[in-house]
Amino acid sequence: MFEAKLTESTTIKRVLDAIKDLIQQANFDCSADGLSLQAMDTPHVCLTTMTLRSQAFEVYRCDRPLSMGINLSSISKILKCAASKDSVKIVADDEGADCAEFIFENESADRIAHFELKLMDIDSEHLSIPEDSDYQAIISMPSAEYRRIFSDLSIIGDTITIEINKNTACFSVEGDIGNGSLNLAQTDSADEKNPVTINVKEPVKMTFPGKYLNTFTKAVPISEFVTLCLTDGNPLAIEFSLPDEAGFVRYFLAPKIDQ
Amino acid sequence: PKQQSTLLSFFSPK
Repeated sequence: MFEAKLTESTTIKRVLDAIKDLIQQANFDCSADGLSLQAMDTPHVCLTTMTLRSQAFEVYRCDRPLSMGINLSSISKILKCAASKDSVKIVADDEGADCAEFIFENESADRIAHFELKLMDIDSEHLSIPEDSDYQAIISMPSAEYRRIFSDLSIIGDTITIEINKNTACFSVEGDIGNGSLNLAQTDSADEKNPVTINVKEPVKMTFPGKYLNTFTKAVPISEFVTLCLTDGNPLAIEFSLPDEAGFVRYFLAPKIDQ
Repeated sequence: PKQQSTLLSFFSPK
C-alpha cells in the first residue's frame, strides 16, 4: 500500500511545473524515505532529478518500494483539477497497480474529488550521479535574480558563458544580433535581504545552452534561492530546494565544449 | 565554435 497526502496541492503543482517541459514521462520511485524521480531529456543534454521527502507529507505510508510510471502531461492535467489550497492524497496498490488514485479535498472538507491516473510501464535506466561536493565554484542567488539573468540573456542567444572569479560571477551571451554580459558581485553584508554568495576554490569559465538555463526558471516558484555548482569540464548542477528540507529539484546540464 | 556535449559521457548507468 502506498498512501501520501500533501496539505496543499501547491507543492506538487510547482514541482511538476519545474520538470514537465524537460521530460515527457518518468518513473516515480516511492520508498519509505519519500517520492523521487530522475530522467534525462531526449537529446541527453539535461538530467532532472526530484525528491519529495516523506516529511513533506502530512500522511506518508509506503509499505514496500514501488515505481509508478507516469506521463507528466497527464498528471499535470489531473492536478489542474485541484485548487491550490486543496489537499492532495495519492493512493496506489504496491502489487503491480495499473493506476494511481488522486483525491483532492478542499479546506472545509465538503468538496472531495477523485481521479484515477493510468500508470505506464517505463523502461528507464538509473544513472549514477557522482556525489561530488568538491565543486570548483558554487554561487547562490535569489531565484528571482536567476530568472532575470537567464530570461534576459537567452533572448540574445543560446551560447551562455558563466565565468566565476573571486567574489564575482560574469554571465555573458553571444547571439546573431550581438552579445551581452552581466556581472554579479557577492553581496557585502550578511544582513542583505537578497544575498548573493560566491565560493570559489578555483576560477571557472564554462559555456552552456541558454535554452535550458531559461527552462530551469520554471522551478523559481519552488524556492527563494538557487545554487549553481560548477567544475570545469563537468555538468553544471543547479538546485532549487523546497522549504523545510521537504525536497528539491536538481538539474544537471551538459556543457558546450570546444570542437 | 563550441559543440553541445551530452551527459552520457559523465553519468554511467547504475
